[in-house]
Amino acid sequence: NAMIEKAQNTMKNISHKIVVMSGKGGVGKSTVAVNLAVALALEGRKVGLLDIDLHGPDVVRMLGGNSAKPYQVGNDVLPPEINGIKVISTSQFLKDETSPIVWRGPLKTSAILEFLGDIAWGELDYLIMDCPPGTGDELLTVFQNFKDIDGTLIVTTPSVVSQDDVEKAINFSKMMNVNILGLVENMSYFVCEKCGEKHYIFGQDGGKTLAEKYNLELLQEIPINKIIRSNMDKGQPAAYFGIPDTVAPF
Amino acid sequence: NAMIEKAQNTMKNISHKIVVMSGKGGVGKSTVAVNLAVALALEGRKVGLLDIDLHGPDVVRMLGGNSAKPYQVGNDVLPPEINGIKVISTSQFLKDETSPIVWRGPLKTSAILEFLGDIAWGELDYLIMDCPPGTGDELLTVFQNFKDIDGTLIVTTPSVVSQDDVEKAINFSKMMNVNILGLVENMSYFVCEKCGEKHYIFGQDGGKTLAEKYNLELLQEIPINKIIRSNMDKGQPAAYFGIPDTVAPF
Ligand SMILES: Nc1ncnc2c1ncn2[C@@H]1O[C@H](COP(=O)(O)OP(=O)(O)O)[C@@H](O)[C@H]1O
Ligand SMILES: Nc1ncnc2c1ncn2[C@@H]1O[C@H](COP(=O)(O)OP(=O)(O)O)[C@@H](O)[C@H]1O
Ligand SMILES: [Zn+2]
Repeated sequence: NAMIEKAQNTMKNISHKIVVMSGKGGVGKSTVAVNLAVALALEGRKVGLLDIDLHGPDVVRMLGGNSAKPYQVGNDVLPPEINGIKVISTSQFLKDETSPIVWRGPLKTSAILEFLGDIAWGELDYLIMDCPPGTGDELLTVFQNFKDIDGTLIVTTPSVVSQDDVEKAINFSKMMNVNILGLVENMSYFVCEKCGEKHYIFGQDGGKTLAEKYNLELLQEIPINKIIRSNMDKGQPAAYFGIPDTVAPF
Repeated sequence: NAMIEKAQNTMKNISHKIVVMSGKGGVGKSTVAVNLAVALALEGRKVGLLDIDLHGPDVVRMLGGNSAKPYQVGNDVLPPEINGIKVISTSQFLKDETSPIVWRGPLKTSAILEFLGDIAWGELDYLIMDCPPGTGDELLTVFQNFKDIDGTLIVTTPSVVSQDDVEKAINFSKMMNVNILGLVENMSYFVCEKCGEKHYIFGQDGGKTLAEKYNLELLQEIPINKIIRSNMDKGQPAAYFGIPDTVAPF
């Protein structure tokens, strides 16, 4: 299939591909993916960020580039650069930002292949892929067509409910023979700014339990922090690096 | 198609159908769906809970019925009852709870139709449907095949990122001519138990802003509360009712 070949050709010019995933929604996949991309760009690497969470395309807002759209140069369509990062997301293709993406499986698959095959990403050191929750069409399209993925970063929160779904994502990665780089536990605890009390709002040790069970590395435990949420809402991820010890777990 | 007809026949015996959805993951859809179901059952109504979040089936654990499976009586397959609520979820059909559901769109569609058409739900006063994030196959299957849905409950958190995706879900509901019962804002604030300080961890007024913009009712603002999370992790939703003013927003 020509679309798959074009997408595979694009990937040949990209040294490292990292998939940020989780079986569970709302655990912080986009937050981790965006900050990983920014951290790598700050080190001077050529970084691309592909948002394959087609229904919930949040990375452009988080990076602060709501107005940047893909643009045509000759025959090529180029990804816009935001904060030095090349970004492609369904949010850039909507006539109106508030309209839903109402696609069934097959359309999602061809959209992902087009985002890779029809966009001139050029040479990249890293391509970070932000995924939707679940183990459906989007992830299958990536894992079935690209065999040289460096690995997955799997994000969880400490809660038992989150572990249930994240465990499925770990087994999915294994099933598809995709290396797991490690686990990231997000929203590990909250420290009250007023009195210093530490609150384990979403529970404790979800990341540790899964890391031990599957012999994975727990790369980082990121606390709940208002600055993280407000930076992402305002599109200022770089400012997030002001709290280096809680940032990109890499 | 015979499957659709069977599913539509099942729905004829159900008085009210409520779809709990959100464009965003991890905002508390399952938490709201499970507690709404429990609240209705506590009032003596006949309630069913259908989990169409096929990849992230959490409602059975939250209800406390991990071991309850669908069972055969004559020609019928009956949904198990947990806490007086009939429940069907993909988690009941897995050989091993940790294995992922690796289905593409068409399989998801037939699974949902089978969950309705091949299961003997009997007469119900309410069927609550817990949805995955996004506006893809699962929601399309429900909205395209069942025209007598009472309405959707749309769950958001206060954050701007969450509003982006939830706004798409609102427009999707409108696009499909499905009534919106109202918005529920979850994780509105956190009160430190030690010093009483109120923390707006995920921002403020996301629910109000959307409710005003789309002329919807903001049914409830549920605070972040450790008891809510630990009850759901332990499968004791009824205990949650110990804090009536923050519970099911109905
Ligand atoms: N450590 C954190 N502290 C506070 N808020 C966070 C943190 N991580 C993520 N968030 C917020 O939680 C919400 C969900 O995060 P997001 O990255 O969108 O998750 P996902 O991509 O898994 O759906 C967003 O509003 C985000 O700003
Ligand atoms: N108000 C709340 N306070 C504390 N934890 C909550 C609250 N609402 C939901 N949670 C927890 O947040 C996580 C996400 O909730 P869940 O209902 O699974 O969301 P969704 O169905 O939208 O993915 C779960 O671990 C749940 O226990
Ligand atoms: Zn305090």
